[in-house]
Amino acid sequence: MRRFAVIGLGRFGFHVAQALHDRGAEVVAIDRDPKIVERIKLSVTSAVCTDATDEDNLRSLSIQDLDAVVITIGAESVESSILTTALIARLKVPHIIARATSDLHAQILRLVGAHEVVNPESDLAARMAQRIARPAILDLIQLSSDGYSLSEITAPRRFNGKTLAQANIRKLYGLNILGIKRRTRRFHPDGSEDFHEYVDHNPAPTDVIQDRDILLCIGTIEDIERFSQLDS
Amino acid sequence: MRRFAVIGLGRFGFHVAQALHDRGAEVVAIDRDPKIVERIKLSVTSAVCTDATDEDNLRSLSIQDLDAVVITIGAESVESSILTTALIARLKVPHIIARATSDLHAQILRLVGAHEVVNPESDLAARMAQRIARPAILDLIQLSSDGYSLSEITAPRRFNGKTLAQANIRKLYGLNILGIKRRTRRFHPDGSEDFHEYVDHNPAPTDVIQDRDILLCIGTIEDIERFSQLDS
Ligand SMILES: Nc1ncnc2c1ncn2[C@@H]1O[C@H](COP(=O)(O)OP(=O)(O)OP(=O)(O)O)[C@@H](O)[C@H]1O
Ligand SMILES: Nc1ncnc2c1ncn2[C@@H]1O[C@H](COP(=O)(O)OP(=O)(O)OP(=O)(O)O)[C@@H](O)[C@H]1O
Repeated sequence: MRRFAVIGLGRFGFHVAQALHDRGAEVVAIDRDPKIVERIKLSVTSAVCTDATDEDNLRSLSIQDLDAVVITIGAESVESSILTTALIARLKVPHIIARATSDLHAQILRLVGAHEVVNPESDLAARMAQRIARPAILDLIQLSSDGYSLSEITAPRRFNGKTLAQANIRKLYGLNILGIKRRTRRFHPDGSEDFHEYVDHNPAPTDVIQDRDILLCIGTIEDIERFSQLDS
Repeated sequence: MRRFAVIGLGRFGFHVAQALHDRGAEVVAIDRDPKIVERIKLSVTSAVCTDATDEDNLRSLSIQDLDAVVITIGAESVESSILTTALIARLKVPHIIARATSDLHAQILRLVGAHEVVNPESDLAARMAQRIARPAILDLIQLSSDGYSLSEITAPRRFNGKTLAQANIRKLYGLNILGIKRRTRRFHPDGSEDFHEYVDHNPAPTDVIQDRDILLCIGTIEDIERFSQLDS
């Protein structure tokens, strides 16, 4: 069982502590506000009310024995966030994740010892903008630093009724099709109907692409963007 | 070119407006605080200072002609968020995305007409917890409602030196291997060195799995979790 501390229980930290606990991890939740500590008590392994910028407080909690610490102190206490991260780094915790509220804050957190920095608002904003600015790209995760990404793309209409072999997407557009996601209408004995989503993650060259199929493909971001705009 | 409005320019909304503009979309950024409108002016198509809960103000901005509206008003003005979403829904905008700060808030936004609801703090907390509670699973996106997911998993040590055919992962563990991600050390003429990450997204059965390879695989969440814990 992995053991974590989550320090700073604002909206983000509170969710992180609960989500880790729900996945079977041991979680110590820390905040300096007694009302918040009281509220989280039932959803974590243990909750402690203390000021995390005091080194003696952290040592008394044996923070150095944990697998990872997540520092989620936010915009109203940037000073506490930086001081706490520097103290935790001194205790040689193997994995330190800190939350930043600006690029400068992120840079300072890395300098004082954070191994990983996240920014909930800007991370989600970038993912959302990527998705809605190009509606055909339903999701995209970047796989490597040279731009290889996996994405779900609504099949351009020109391929409806064609087999994967006829569409020849790898040769013509540089994308490797890994799967096809399809929604089919299901009729129930009681007369009602709903949609069922299934993924064929081993499509054959003879499989036919249907209207509104979603293609799961790997390629460079440029090839993915070009392919997703074939309908425009 | 897709045309958007982003209403409520706190930390999240500000990032959304900038990220959409950076991807080539036309963006109208709206807030009732003149100082914030002044700050965003240079990074969007146009910025307007107005109260979004007044229907005449929205009509005078021709909101009904846009492709999508993102309402990112947050925790300090839940009332404005709900009223604005209801008004935008009345204008029949094709795609309405609203930001919620709690489950109840999210439920109400859907009832008054939001097509999509996001919660930056809890969405990122869930993704992070999924990743750090099970360190072998580096990233995971759910592909369909029956639990099929794509994930990046550090290859369990028992497979080092084996070919994909020998490892027989599909038959023994139910996972389809789509690619292998590998970091190799690169030496430069000037004597320095760095790591290069590349993805082989068409691995052959005779390819050998090396230490610290990352396997890109598709399967059910249960099969992914079981496979990722083989080293534990
Ligand atoms: N020195 C400290 N020790 C312990 N907890 C702290 C310390 N400083 C701040 N906190 C706690 O961190 C939490 C989050 O910090 P803050 O209020 O600055 O962020 P926020 O931007 O409002 O967070 P969110 O966006 O997640 O709601 C608060 O609950 C606060 O009590
Ligand atoms: N009726 C309204 N019309 C236009 N803008 C509004 C209205 N009500 C609130 N806003 C703006 O919405 C923005 C974000 O709202 P709020 O401050 O409630 O959220 P927040 O939780 O602090 O946001 P974040 O976490 O994104 O920083 C503020 O800049 C505020 O001026």
